[in-house]
Amino acid sequence: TPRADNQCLVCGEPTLDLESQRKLLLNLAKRSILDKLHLSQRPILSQPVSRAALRTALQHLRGPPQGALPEADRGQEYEIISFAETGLSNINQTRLDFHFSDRTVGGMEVQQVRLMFFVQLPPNTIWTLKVRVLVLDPHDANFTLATQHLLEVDASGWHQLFLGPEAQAACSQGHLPLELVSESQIAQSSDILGGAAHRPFVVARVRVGGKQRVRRH
Amino acid sequence: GIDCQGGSRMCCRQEFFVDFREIGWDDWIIQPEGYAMNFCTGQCPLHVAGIPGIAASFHTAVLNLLKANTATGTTEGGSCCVPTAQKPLSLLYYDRDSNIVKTDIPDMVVEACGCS
Repeated sequence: TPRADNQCLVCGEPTLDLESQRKLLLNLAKRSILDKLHLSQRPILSQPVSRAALRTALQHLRGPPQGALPEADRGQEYEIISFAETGLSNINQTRLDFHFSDRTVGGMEVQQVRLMFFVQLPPNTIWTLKVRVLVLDPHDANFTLATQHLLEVDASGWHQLFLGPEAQAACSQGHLPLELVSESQIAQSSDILGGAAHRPFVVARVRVGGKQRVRRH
Repeated sequence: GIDCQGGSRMCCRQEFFVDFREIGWDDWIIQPEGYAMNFCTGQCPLHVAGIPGIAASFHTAVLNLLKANTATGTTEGGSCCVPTAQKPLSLLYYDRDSNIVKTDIPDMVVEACGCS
């Protein structure tokens, strides 16, 4: 604001005309930004960046696109536990059946299946166990082998075994039959049944496919 | 704060917007489109010294004016018109290697001015 004698109030210099003042302020703004970015001059782009790359970077910066449901809303995830029912068994072979009612897995996507089991072993022993995943053969209504896992258990306590896609498919159909075969004399496959407190169970992590919502069981 | 309007000579905030396109910086600065380089200007006579920004009221100013006038000789100065509220400037820009960089520069945008 010029004083009567047209000098700047603060610095006493003659006041600038508007255009010069504007240039001064623009230069001041440039200098201020470059200094804060620790740049001696403005960057010269050696190669242009594609619009697509820019859009992706901006999306990363702003988080999920507007309107997209956050992960949890896109489908709720549950863990469904099913305790083993024992089927036929002999000394070194035991059949376990896990059932899921239509109401619980119907319309759900089974993402992961874990078998949890408890064993009691003598110290310093390793028990070799084969876990077979069975499927129902549509032709003759018998169970056939879908896949098998070989386990070496070296300590007493609870153990878990992640089962593959065959087991996931079986769970989504409501019934997962497993067959345990003991490969050594250390223990019998039926030992895995344990008492009521140590009954084997399966944990199926499922995601609601959006068709229906089911409460946690 | 008091925004500068018309012929006010008192300490106020002068808005000044730098359009990056106008200065040819819109090729390397992606966001935002410009920078509000507001600044503080105007007088801080004795009776408003020490009353930063919106806390000043007409009643206080008048009372202070009376006090100041009774003080021997009112001299200007000793109190400057300075920013009392500022906010950062968030920039998204390309660096020399065409990487996309995001930086928040603190205290770059003056929101309010007052007399120190």
